[in-house]
Amino acid sequence: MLEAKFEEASLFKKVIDSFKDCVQLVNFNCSEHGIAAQAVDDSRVLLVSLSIGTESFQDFRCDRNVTLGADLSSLSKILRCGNNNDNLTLIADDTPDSLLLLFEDTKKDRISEYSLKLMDIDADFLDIEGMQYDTTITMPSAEFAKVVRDLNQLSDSLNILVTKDTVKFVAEGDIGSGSVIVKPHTDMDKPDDSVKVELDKPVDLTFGSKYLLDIIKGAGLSNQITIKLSSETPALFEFGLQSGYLQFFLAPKFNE
Amino acid sequence: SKDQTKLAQYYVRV
Repeated sequence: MLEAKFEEASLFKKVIDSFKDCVQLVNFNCSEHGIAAQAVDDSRVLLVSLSIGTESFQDFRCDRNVTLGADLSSLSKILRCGNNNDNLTLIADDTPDSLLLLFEDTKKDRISEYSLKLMDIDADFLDIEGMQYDTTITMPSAEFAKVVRDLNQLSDSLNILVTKDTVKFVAEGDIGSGSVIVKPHTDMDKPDDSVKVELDKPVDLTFGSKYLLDIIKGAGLSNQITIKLSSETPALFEFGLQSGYLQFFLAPKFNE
Repeated sequence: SKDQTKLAQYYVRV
């Protein structure tokens, strides 16, 4: 039996909104540690990995591991029916064919109950653990989102170059070119505005802008984004949750 | 222009 209660429905709504546009069918794996999911987009270029730890819930109970196969567009429709500050409880039995979503407005004594049909989803699971990265950048997620949106107007590719004291984003397209340089700094008053760069090796990588536009939809989850890059592996873009994370792994573009 | 690589080139299925 799964019974997972969010104090505010907004957290789960935001999490689902952050990746519903790039993947559609997702297996949510529920265990005593919380709820986790991994899914790859149709083009097999972008992977989403979600972990919601038990501390993100007001109450969490999961007696046996259970997989909830859901269509995110359907789940999203139901999530829109609840208010952001309603309590939201997810309920499923040990071999569920549906997921119960219970929204409770404790002030108004209103309880709304929805049932989402689940499905068997046959999806590959990729081993994304243990990768080595050459550089780790931590910066405000809103600033990263703006860079991606701005430079997307110029090109369908975004080049990221990292050296010891500079992160440079470059887009070159038919109408012209643009670049944004971000330098590490520490903001004592607003730590979330700080930019931090840890570098083992300089990095020069190019990514498809359309995937980056999907990734920045997670910016509402966290004030900061952590970006890990290596010339050998896909990039990791991570938004932290109070307990857990939403990660995107994006395969780079290369010259043949 | 550069070619888009796929995740399968980097990760093993489990």
